[in-house]
Amino acid sequence: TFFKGVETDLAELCIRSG
Amino acid sequence: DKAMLVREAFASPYGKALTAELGKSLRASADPACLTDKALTADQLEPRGRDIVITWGTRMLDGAFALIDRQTSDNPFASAAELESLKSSADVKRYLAMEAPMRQAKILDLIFEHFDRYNLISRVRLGAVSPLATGNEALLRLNPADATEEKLEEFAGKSRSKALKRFLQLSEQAGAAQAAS
Repeated sequence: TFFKGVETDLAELCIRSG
Repeated sequence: DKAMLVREAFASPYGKALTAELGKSLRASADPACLTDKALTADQLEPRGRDIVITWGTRMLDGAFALIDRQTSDNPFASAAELESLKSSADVKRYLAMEAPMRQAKILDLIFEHFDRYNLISRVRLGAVSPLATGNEALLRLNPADATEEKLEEFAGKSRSKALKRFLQLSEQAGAAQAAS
């Protein structure tokens, strides 16, 4: 869980999650 | 300084190869309509993605080492001072310099394995980067760890330095003590 929240930064690069 | 360790690891040849792989994944996974909306170009993805992984990877190492440091301060290694003083020996310095690519590769593998695993579990739609996860043999071959280990064994085997022998002995004990704690 060291990367928990990285999806927010990746979303800035248009990487989708979910 | 973990931030410097991570930056140096990413600047190494294997770090650059992993960064290129991250760039490929980002370009393949980014939503084109979103890129247009944000006025982002495909070639901006790799350097920006690299910065993100460096920031988060540094945070990960800081967190992991804080845990280890706490445990080793509870159970200090008896010969820690001797081990530290041996690092000023020229032979030990040479050994540690030769070892750098292996240390960097371990840091990089650790960061990308955790990054990939988190993305998989959290359903982040980004292709994996770590060559072990993807079975990318070309990238796996760029990992200098095995070749470095062979060189180190050869160097240590030929060396007559008492300082180096003692350093290796104590390093092994320190590693075992750390693993145990």
